[in-house]
Amino acid sequence: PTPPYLRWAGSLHSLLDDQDGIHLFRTFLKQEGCADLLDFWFACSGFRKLEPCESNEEKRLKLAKAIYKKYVLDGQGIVSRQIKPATKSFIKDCVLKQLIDPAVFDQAQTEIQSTIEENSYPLFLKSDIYLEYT
Amino acid sequence: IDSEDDLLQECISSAMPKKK
Repeated sequence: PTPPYLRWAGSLHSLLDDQDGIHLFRTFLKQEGCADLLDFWFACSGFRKLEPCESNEEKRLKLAKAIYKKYVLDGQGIVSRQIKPATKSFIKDCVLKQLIDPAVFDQAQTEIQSTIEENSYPLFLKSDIYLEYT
Repeated sequence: IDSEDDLLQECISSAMPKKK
């Protein structure tokens, strides 16, 4: 069988599908000062999993606000700087109008995923932290 | 603030793979 660390090099998806891979990648991102990219990516996935039913509405709204406040609102933050202005406006509108679709963060997640795939992920595969692990 | 952070952490953890 292929060792996990070789699978991690196959695709970002393989890396993010493995607990050890996530842990190592997050350690790397933390060193680079951009662990928020990964946290945001998982927060978007977690939010989408929350079912929009009556008993969940308060939680969903609170969570959407928390994600917005922590990652999107702060224009200096690494996540906010990588999300397109139109995408940020869309999220802001949804949060302010309290119309929170499960897919509200999907576009932002896609944009952050592209940033990770184009920048952080290739750098990780060349990093000391990954090479030492292998 | 704490409960917001807890909610966020719970959300992030819920999206991570559970088993290896």
